[in-house]
Amino acid sequence: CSESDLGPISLNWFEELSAEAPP
Amino acid sequence: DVAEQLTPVLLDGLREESLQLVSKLKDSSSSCAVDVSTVWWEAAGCRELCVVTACESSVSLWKPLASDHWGKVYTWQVGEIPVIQIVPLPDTCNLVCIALGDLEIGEIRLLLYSSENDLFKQSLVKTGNIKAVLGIKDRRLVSSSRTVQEQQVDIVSLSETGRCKDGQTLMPPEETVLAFAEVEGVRDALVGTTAVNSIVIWNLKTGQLLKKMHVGYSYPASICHRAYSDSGLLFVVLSHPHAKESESCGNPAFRVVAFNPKTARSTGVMFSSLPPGHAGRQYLEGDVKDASAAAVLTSGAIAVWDLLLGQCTALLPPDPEGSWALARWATTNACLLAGQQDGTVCLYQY
Repeated sequence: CSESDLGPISLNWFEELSAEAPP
Repeated sequence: DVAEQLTPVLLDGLREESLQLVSKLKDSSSSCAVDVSTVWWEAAGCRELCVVTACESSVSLWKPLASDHWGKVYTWQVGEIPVIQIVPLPDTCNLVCIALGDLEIGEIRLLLYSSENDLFKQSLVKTGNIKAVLGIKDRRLVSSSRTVQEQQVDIVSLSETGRCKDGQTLMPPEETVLAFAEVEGVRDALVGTTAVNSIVIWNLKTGQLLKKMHVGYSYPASICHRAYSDSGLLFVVLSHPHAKESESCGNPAFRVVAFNPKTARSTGVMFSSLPPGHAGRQYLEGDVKDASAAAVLTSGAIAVWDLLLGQCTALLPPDPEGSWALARWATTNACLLAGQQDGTVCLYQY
């Protein structure tokens, strides 16, 4: 899977989504 | 190139030999096998992996005896509401969870042994119009249930003795959640698949709904079985009981899909298709453990796949005494529990 297919990948996706999502 | 990579590869000459019959247990009083599972059970200081069999009206616990024989320890009679499934509770001992109901789950119960008063007991955990339930780590049960107006996604924590300790609510998506899977590699992440073919991600600690990602219209009624995070991607093992046959991916029963949770984009990683000669309607029900999947096909056979290779690795033809009805992986070892409708359960080493 390449970044071009899936967009920018983050190893900390869970923490980042938790910070962005409504509480 | 992508289509070529995704074309399923089937082993020549599927081997029944990769499944070796270890033992067989037969419940002479049962005539309606509903589910089978394994549970750790400790009695008199001895902790053993036991087998649990369920028929509509009762659930039995079986312990291993000498020479690959099994002895029935106890049978819980559950009353008028039929048992629908056994709900495995990971990392627990002396606790069996069952779901009861008619067409849908109406009740979740715990079956247990109380050393306080030396009795086998059952206790009510939850009632409602329950769509999906999963046992998750730290003795918790997550379930989705619907009222006319809204959906609730709840977690119940259980004590070692099977008491309901405390509850927590997760933010529900608009669509009905039909299956859950914990995310290996991310302690507090949970995923679910919904009735309109989306994958949703929750934070179990905060209850937040983090993301909703679409699976694709080609695979209606996808069910998540397993999820793990690796290198910033979320890999989800999905089963497709109603997927249509296509030239590019054959007749897929299971798929491993990689999602980028940040962008909600996804790509198929591996397809596991039906073995040759099993086209058309696919399978009745199945189970996934680690990289192995097993499913009962409508032909009455059980197929086993290596999900990372995308290959069917074993095929158990219908038994002369009756078609297979259930296929479950034991919680430990590479052991397949294959059940027949008359209540016979065969244990195969894989």
